[in-house]
Amino acid sequence: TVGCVALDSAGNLAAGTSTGGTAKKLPGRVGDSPIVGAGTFADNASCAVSGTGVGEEYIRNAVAYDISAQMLYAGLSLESAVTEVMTERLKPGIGGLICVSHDGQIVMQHNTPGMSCGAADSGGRFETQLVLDN
Amino acid sequence: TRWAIAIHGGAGGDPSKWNDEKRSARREGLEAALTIGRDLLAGGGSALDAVEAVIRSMEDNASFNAGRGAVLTKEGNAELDASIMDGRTRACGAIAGVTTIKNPISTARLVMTETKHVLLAGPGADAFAASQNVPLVDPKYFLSRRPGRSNSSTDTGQDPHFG
Repeated sequence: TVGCVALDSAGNLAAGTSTGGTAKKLPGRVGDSPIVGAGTFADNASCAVSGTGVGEEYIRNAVAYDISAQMLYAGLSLESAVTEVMTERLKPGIGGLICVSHDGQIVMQHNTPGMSCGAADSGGRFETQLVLDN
Repeated sequence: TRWAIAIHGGAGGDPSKWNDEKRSARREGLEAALTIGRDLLAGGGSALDAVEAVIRSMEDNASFNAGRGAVLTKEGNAELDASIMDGRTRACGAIAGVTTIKNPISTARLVMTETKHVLLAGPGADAFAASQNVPLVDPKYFLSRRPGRSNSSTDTGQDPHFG
């Protein structure tokens, strides 16, 4: 799976996810990537989210939307919302998330052995990682 | 922060078990994709355009499990999914189980902008893509033989990709 979340200089957020699914999957199996609210979500009022992992768990937990909802309804920060989902809601080894908030905060977390990821911003940040140190 | 961008190339595998060639290919792919997104946003481009361009780059790179190089089903085919969402309006578009669309993310965006629907699946999604004149490919295109590819038999046996 690959994904991208972005905040532009006009203050707009967007998210996208694309995948081939799981290796040797049952033909016809659909994971979370095309399910808006599970693997992908964006709302200018909160954040943009893209996930990667065991898609069925992202669907069951409405992961991407849930992070946005925790920010809007519970007033959590993006980092707190992501941490709650990744450590409390999803079991270890399920996957990872990349997110950017409406104010440009980037949060990337995973509970798998690895997640290839990268981040950049207008402050000069530009980094890629094969193993993210959560 | 005026603009910001984050990307991922998938989770699940343990990079410590990858050989140098695979690690290098994956890192180069990430850097290339992130550079595209950074340059677009720094030039005043939209978040939506950046997301589409970045993901197209990774779909074209056989190091990732999307587009060319995607993992295969039990029957040995690539069935691809993609979605995109615009935070301004919460408009969104998605496709699932497609087999001939070179860049699924761009067709997902067309579902968002050119239809009243959110999700098109299977042959109907492939047919929609054809009606929009997007690049289509023989399904064999996705069966990359490039070293470090995602859909190699080695990867599927020892280093499972998640959806």
